[in-house]
Amino acid sequence: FTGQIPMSEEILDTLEALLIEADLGMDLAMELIEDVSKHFPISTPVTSKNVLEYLQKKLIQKLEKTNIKEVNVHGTKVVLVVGVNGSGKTTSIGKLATLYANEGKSVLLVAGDTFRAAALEQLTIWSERAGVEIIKNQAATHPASVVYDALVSAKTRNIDVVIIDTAGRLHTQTHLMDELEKVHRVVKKVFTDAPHETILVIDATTGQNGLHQAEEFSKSTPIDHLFLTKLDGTAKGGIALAIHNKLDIPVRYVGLGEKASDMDYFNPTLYIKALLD
Amino acid sequence: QFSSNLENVFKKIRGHGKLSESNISDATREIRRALLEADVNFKVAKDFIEKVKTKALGDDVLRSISPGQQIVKIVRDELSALMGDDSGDMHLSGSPAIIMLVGLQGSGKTTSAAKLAMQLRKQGRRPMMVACDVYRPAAIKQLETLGKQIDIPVYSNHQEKDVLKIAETAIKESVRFSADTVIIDTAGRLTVDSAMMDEIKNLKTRLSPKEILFVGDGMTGQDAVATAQAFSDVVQFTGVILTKMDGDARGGAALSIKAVTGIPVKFLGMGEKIQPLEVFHPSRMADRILG
Ligand SMILES: Nc1nc2c(ncn2[C@@H]2O[C@H](COP(=O)(O)OP(=O)(O)OP(=O)(O)O)[C@@H](O)[C@H]2O)c(=O)[nH]1
Ligand SMILES: Nc1nc2c(ncn2[C@@H]2O[C@H](COP(=O)(O)OP(=O)(O)OP(=O)(O)O)[C@@H](O)[C@H]2O)c(=O)[nH]1
Ligand SMILES: [Mg+2]
Ligand SMILES: [Mg+2]
Repeated sequence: FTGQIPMSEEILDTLEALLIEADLGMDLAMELIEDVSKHFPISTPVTSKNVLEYLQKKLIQKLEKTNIKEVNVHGTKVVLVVGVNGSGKTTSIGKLATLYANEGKSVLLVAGDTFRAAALEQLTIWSERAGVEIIKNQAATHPASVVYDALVSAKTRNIDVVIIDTAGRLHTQTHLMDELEKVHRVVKKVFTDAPHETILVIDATTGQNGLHQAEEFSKSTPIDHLFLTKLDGTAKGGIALAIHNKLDIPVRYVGLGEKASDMDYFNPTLYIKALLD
Repeated sequence: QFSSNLENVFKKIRGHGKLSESNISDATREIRRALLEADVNFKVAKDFIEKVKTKALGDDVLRSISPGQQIVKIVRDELSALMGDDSGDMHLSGSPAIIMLVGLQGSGKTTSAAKLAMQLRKQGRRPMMVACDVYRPAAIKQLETLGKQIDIPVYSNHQEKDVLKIAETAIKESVRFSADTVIIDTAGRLTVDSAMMDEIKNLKTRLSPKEILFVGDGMTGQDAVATAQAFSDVVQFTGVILTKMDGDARGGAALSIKAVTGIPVKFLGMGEKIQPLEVFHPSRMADRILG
């Protein structure tokens, strides 16, 4: 709407639709709408500009409440990448490897997906694209053994960054969540304060199940940041806001395509502007 | 969970005889919460609730001694009816019959292609698969590996970048493979990528697959509608496979996609293991959506 009109239930309903359609979920949407209706009581004269600017301000405030974990690691930095099937883990690792390689760091990729067809070949191609090394063991019966060997090697060779790829898994698969927990323990065996960064990869098209994913994965290995992928599509990825709001896990990276350079650091202001568009 | 919440809404008004507008609005709020938490699209949920409201204000409910139970039944029945029939039938005419799989990145197309091949063989057909994803690293290798695992022939060409040439050659070769069904796996793509949407439009135009299946991730949220609509506009798919339903996603996308495109979900992907897809049952899906 243009010009000043009185605040109404109708305007609040429109805002609610906007937030729910962006996958923020009912709880977060209602919390924000409540806030807006307190700030602009019914029949207060408002313009769409000041209502949206207020909402934008509130959303950015929410996103800035938890800072990203900036870990200055003396020695090898260990990054563990987890998430449900097809979310974009392997591709995102290729992007991160490229990022670190471009910073002049020595990078080692660990082929921790010992299960899926051609998973090793896929990660190998990414290691070649990024110009970094990869450690694998096709005979491995448990990903923890590949991870252990890779980390011991990285320690001896003083590798700057180790990025561990894991198989996709649903948080409802208990044995796979146990497997992840074991990988986490094995990482700690080699580097006591590792993983220095555990990234949960979340597809921007994910609905409310994303909250369950974050909650359950956190039980097997504490999650530091989200990598929100496929934001180059039509989905708004609002589930990442719901996860941040409920579990204090911030988005650190966003995926914007399928090439090595198609990633960026998460920018709350740009993201919220696009969300409310 | 949903039905007990709804029961509680009506427990408060038992013995008062007639249902009031506010009773109905309390009930619809409960229904809406259940649908949105299940990832049913916002607008689809709104339309659905209007339908339910009309039926809920009908005589059977107003005179019922347990209006809550009546409304639960209306919601369940309406949901199942909306999601179509549970036939899982595919159009398999043609020599060979051609099935094409399309969808967003990572939705489960390649895995579902193998599952489809396995169930068709169980049904007495002789399927082969075609690797038409020339973009994703090791995509061809992935389909070839799955083909070997289940002993289903895969046609591929690691040098050819034109997917139409790959598909056309595969169809010509189907006789040599003694295959009566050709399953085409395509690359994941975004609906906003016009070049990639043109690619599948072209495949459809030139190959005339009788069965085009949209493979959607079962945990998709509100975007299910926009994406399904876009794919339907470009290739008019004839069925949907909803994957990763072995998880705890409620699967509201099943309702959203059907409501907006009119195309039914035919199969569910229930795991990473290559096994036949599960046939879609609307009533079971309705219960799952309602939680
Ligand atoms: N458009 C787009 N596609 C992406 C993005 N990130 C990943 N993809 C694509 O999503 C698909 C799945 O990516 P993968 O990296 O294989 O996902 P994964 O999580 O490793 O999958 P699993 O190991 O099977 O669980 C591939 O087709 C990728 O190219 C992104 O940011 N944008
Ligand atoms: N748990 C579960 N995992 C599945 C199911 N279907 C596919 N997957 C997994 O989801 C991931 C992605 O599957 P793919 O078959 O590679 O998906 P895709 O659509 O071909 O991906 P792109 O070609 O990159 O677009 C893999 O890890 C599969 O094993 C399913 O029904 N249940
Ligand atoms: Mg992977
Ligand atoms: Mg594929």
